[in-house]
Amino acid sequence: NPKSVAKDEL
Amino acid sequence: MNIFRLAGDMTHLASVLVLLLKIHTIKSCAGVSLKTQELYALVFATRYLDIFTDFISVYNTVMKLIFLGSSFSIVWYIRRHKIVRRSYDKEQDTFRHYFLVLPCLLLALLIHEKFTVKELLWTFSIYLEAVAILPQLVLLQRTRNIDNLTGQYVFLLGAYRSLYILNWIYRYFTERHFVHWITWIAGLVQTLLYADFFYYYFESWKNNVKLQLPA
Repeated sequence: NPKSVAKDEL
Repeated sequence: MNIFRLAGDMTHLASVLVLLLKIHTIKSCAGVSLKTQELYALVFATRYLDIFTDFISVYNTVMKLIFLGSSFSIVWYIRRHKIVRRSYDKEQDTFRHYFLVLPCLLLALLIHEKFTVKELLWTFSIYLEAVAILPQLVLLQRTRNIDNLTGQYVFLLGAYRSLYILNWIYRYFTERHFVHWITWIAGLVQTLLYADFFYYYFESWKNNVKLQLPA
């Protein structure tokens, strides 16, 4: 399932 | 990494560097809200905790270090620098930013994705970033006019948030990557806060008059 939260963002 | 995300990060980087450069060059922080800068330093300190545990990319780590360094430097300049601190408008910059921190903390305790310290602090930083600009906007309203660098600072921050929303839309349709609704709402609220500023900023730019915010 797609990653839920944009943790790779700033 | 899509173009919206990169452009968003670059405008965000520009906003803090423009501000730091202004303060360093003219040794003045007139028109700058220390409260907003302290809130941003807190946002970065609570969001970038993973800098030592999760390595995502060199770009990600370098940008986090720059944001942490620049936001704390700006706070240091306004609080400690013997010349800059004299131009800080203490009487006007009176927004009780603790009234922003506490509700964000409570909201993070109520609405979060995982109940871990790192996740709670991360969620707190998302909420806090959404409202961190308020003391600056209030200060701009009070001081009535905007010297262009502070106007540019708020403008660039607004642009960064708008680009991030485009980035989330893009990622939703391409990577089937969806941003958690918490992040969506906080991001939208934050961007809407800039909307009226944008309107007056463009009005003043179009009519080539000094930017005046209505009281």
